[in-house]
Amino acid sequence: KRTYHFVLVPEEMDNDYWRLVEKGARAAEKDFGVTVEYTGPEKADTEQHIKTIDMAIASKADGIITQGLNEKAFDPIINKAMQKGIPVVTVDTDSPTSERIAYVGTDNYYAGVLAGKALIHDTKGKAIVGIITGRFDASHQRLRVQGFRDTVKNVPGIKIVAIEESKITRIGAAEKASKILDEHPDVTAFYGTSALDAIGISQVAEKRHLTSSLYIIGFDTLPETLNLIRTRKIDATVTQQPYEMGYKSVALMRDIVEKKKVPEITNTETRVIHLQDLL
Amino acid sequence: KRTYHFVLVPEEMDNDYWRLVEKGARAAEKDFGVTVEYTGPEKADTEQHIKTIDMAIASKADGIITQGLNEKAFDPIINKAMQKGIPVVTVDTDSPTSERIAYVGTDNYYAGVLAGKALIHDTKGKAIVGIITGRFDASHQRLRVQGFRDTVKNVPGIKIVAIEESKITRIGAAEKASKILDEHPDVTAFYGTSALDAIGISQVAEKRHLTSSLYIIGFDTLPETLNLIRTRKIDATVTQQPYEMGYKSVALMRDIVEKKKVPEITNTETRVIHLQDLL
Amino acid sequence: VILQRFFLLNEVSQSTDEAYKGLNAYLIERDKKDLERYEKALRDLNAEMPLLKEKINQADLTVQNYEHLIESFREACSIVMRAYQEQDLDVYSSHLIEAEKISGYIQETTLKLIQKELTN
Amino acid sequence: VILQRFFLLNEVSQSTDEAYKGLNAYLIERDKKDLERYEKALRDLNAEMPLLKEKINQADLTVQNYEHLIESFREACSIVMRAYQEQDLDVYSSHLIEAEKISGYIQETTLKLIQKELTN
Ligand SMILES: O[C@@H]1[C@@H](O)[C@H](O)OC[C@H]1O
Ligand SMILES: O[C@@H]1[C@@H](O)[C@H](O)OC[C@H]1O
Repeated sequence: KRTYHFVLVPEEMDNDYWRLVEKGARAAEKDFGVTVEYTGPEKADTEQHIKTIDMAIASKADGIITQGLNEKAFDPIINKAMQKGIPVVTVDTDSPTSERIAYVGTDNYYAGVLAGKALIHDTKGKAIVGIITGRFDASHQRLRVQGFRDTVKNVPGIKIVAIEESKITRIGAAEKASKILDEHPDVTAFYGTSALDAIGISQVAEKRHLTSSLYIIGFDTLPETLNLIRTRKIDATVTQQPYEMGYKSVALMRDIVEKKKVPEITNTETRVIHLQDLL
Repeated sequence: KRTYHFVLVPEEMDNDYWRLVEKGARAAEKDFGVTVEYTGPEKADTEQHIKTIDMAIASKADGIITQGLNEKAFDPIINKAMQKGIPVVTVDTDSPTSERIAYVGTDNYYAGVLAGKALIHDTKGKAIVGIITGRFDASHQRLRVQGFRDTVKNVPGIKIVAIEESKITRIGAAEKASKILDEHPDVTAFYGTSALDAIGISQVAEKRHLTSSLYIIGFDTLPETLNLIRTRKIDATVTQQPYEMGYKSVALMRDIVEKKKVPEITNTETRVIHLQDLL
Repeated sequence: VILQRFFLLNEVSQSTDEAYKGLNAYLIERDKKDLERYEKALRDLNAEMPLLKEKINQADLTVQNYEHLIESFREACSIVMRAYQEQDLDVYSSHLIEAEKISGYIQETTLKLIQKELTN
Repeated sequence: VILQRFFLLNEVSQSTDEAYKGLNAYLIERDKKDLERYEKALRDLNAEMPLLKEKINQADLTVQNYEHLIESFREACSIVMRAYQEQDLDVYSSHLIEAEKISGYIQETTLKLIQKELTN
């Protein structure tokens, strides 16, 4: 019996968050006796990402697990794989309008709602907010912003005055946070929607001596982010379960190739944590 | 004394038209004792084209001769070369808003005017026209369409009912000509604005037995195109001088690196030819 | 021995490239000469594939992918030829682009395989 | 002999890649370990370059381009380091992207050089 060959396509190969997804996938690789090929763009890039999926199709992979980035660009290539008989599972970000069989990851709209609720609570309903998002063209980022917007819009004391894109890098987040503070010196809070944004924002806050006065809520629980919460340089973060996403997506894919029924949506846990959760 | 190293970037490496430009450049290479590196996209592709220019800059070329495709994409990379002290000459298509030093090629707006005048004359001012253009994002193609439009707009009997993009391939031209005929069965004339368009259009005309009734005017004088004029499958073509463009752009670049003054615009000859010009 | 592998890998990638170019030229020019180029390149690929299995470490996922890429390339080419004979312009044009893309992936993977051999 | 050239070319491309990754990591983490990685990779490049001139046919334009690419890469890295020390975020971020792009061009050209050797 041949070993199944699954291809896992991250947003970016060396991104700390996606290396956690890979770790979970590797654990499932051992547990289920499958082969997981982890390959994708060196730097986040939609065209490279689509090309990686296309190469996986031409390499006749048994299954493709990919971040689903946005409908327009991804639905055609996901549907091409499905039409060629290669099952697709989306991970971390869904492509719900495509023919993909299942999604494993955070409910990104709900995560945005949680971030909004935390900010309202922590600022006592009064804040001028700047948003740093990973990519404008990524549907999970848009959902996290939308969930946040819908939650804070009913609170008159909270205004969102700017939104910029970090391209999921620290330097990008720092540059755009600087830009927002230059253009809106009255900003009192920042919301970062991808794994490195809060880190970049906190670097700028520190440089401008705003650490104690600026409220920062970010995403994910990379070691650096947890350190910044412990040292009170950021206030909160929305957790995700990248390791579990990696593990479950491989487990699910194995069930699919074995012709077993699988749930269409598997949401992994997400919640907001503050300093007191780390003590 | 080191031999100058110039990089010539065509729209597409194996395109028959650009191989003529290369031929002219090779002749100048011998005459002036310079080295011309002919490199570019395998298939017309703006991103690949810009990357080729960027690699030429990083390779410290002594001069870059490139097709200038459209302002938005090309001006930044042309200006980057100029700022690094590498002179840029545009060939075949100009990027007039960039810092390029000179342009060698057809006056593309004027060429479109000539095509319009020829069509008015040959159809006696009465035609329903479909246009096949190489690329919507190419400024020389837009100029050829604009010159044509401005010329025929004063003639009430001439209507332009459709314009489609061939991506400068025969198959693309044939597919789009089919599409136009399916959607506008009343079309009586076609205008093709890049070197393979008339050839593709004539293939479709032949298939549908419209050769004698459909008026076709194209661009360039590739052997196949001249044959189609001789066998009355197309009616006319607008000539360009690709060999001369290749030769003169290298000669000009050599003058530039020798710090000599050069004219900013060098227009090569363009005119319309019919069957009687080939007899 | 390692050098032999490189020459073989390079030949496979050249044969694929030649097959694509021959097919593409044949469709455009309809010259029998290009059809022969295409068919000869496919025969060369046929001869090289078993050598590849022998010479390159079988267990490697990259090699398995490489063989599948070549299979996918051949499938795309034969769909193009069939659609061309049936004069089905849409099918053959889209599969010609597919064949061309896969030929590009094979070139890329060839170089990756060579680089892997040099780095291990 | 040809194999030695491949190993050398591959080493040059690996040293460039390592220099970029070390520099990039140093700027983010500010860990001395990454600065040493970067500086060691540059020293390796320095040692490999004269060998390259010797081993690879000098007259080839591709080799001249290759040497210039490595020069351009080193220039971009030193601009990044200077801008980083002067805390000039804009300059260093744009030159970091430039260094990364040129590192990619060097990888590509390395494989092209190897392929050229295999085909001639
Ligand atoms: O998609 C990932 C996102 O979920 C995480 O929050 O930040 C990093 C991204 O790559
Ligand atoms: O730019 C070229 C154009 O001038 C010619 O007409 O058609 C081919 C194109 O590549």
